[in-house]
Amino acid sequence: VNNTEFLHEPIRDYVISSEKVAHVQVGNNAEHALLVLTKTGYSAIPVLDHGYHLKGLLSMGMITESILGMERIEYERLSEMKVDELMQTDIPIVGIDTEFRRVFDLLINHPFLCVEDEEGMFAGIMTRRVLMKKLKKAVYT
Amino acid sequence: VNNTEFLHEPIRDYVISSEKVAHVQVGNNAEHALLVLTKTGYSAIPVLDHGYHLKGLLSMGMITESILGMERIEYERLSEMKVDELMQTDIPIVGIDTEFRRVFDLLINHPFLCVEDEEGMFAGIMTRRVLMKKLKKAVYT
Ligand SMILES: Nc1ncnc2c1ncn2[C@@H]1O[C@@H]2COP(=O)(O)O[C@H]3[C@@H](O)[C@H](n4cnc5c(N)ncnc54)O[C@@H]3COP(=O)(O)O[C@H]2[C@H]1O
Ligand SMILES: Nc1ncnc2c1ncn2[C@@H]1O[C@@H]2COP(=O)(O)O[C@H]3[C@@H](O)[C@H](n4cnc5c(N)ncnc54)O[C@@H]3COP(=O)(O)O[C@H]2[C@H]1O
Repeated sequence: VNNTEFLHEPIRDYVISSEKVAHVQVGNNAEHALLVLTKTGYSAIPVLDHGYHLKGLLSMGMITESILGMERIEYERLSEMKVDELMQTDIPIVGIDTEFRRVFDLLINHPFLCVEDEEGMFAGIMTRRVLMKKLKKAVYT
Repeated sequence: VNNTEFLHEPIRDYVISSEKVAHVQVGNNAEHALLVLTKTGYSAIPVLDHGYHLKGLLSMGMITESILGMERIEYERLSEMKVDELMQTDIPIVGIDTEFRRVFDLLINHPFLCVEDEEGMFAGIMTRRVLMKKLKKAVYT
């Protein structure tokens, strides 16, 4: 009735690979990041360095929060702020061979997880949507 | 080994009730909405009318997309735009007695669902996180 064996499988074949993942780079300014987030339509995306290593996560909210002044929203400051100072850096990271049961635990509190390969390079992301499709197949098989 | 009977249960007892749900109201301007989204930290929230009926969903991205001008981001227009013209109105809605298996299907493509009671009033939301906790319990019991 149920097939939950996938929980012991590595996530490797289901990772959304890096070239499909919208991201920004360290050194980009906050206004550029706001444009990327708006045009891609994602609420949070990874921040990478020039060597394609994961440095943090950036959301629209982190950007707007930083310009909430006492009197007004200080939009003019966006072009002079870097994503480096706004991004969230304490983020969970998994490997391409991490098992699904481990990502299951983490995805309860995170909409997506960043995945690294064996060399520590950004390999892609694992999302709640991908996991939920696997779970649906498991409970209905 | 697995207990997926919860899939036939109504979501009623697990709905995050309306008084706990951050929202904005029709007629609010976009700058006010930007403040609410920033301060609550949510990426998308419901839009309600004054009778507490669901009218749409609003995200940070819908707001910023509306002010992307040819030359620059036109922040000054935010205070004169209403959430009504920016919100997404074609949204899935479920009832408090909808079964979990139905919300399971919908939550594959939506981070959360708005829930209505029998009178058509906004009753709360059902999130991916709540479903995933139920699923975890089901596959590990
Ligand atoms: N362009 C699109 N086409 C179809 N459906 C879309 C979509 N954009 C968003 N969605 C739907 O909305 C959910 C939440 O997206 P959000 O951007 O808040 O949150 C996303 C976003 O922060 C990140 N993400 C997903 N795909 C990404 C990508 N290609 N590049 C960068 N970040 C991505 O992972 C989070 C969870 O994604 P997940 O797929 O589980 O869940 C997605 C998906 O079900
Ligand atoms: N203040 C907080 N405390 C703890 N964890 C937090 C949090 N804010 C966000 N998260 C985590 O991040 C996930 C995505 O939040 P997001 O705001 O993009 O997307 C949220 C948001 O759009 C909406 N949502 C959730 N709770 C809400 C509330 N009380 N009021 C309004 N909207 C809510 O439902 C979506 C999915 O929520 P879900 O719980 O599945 O998933 C949440 C949760 O796991």
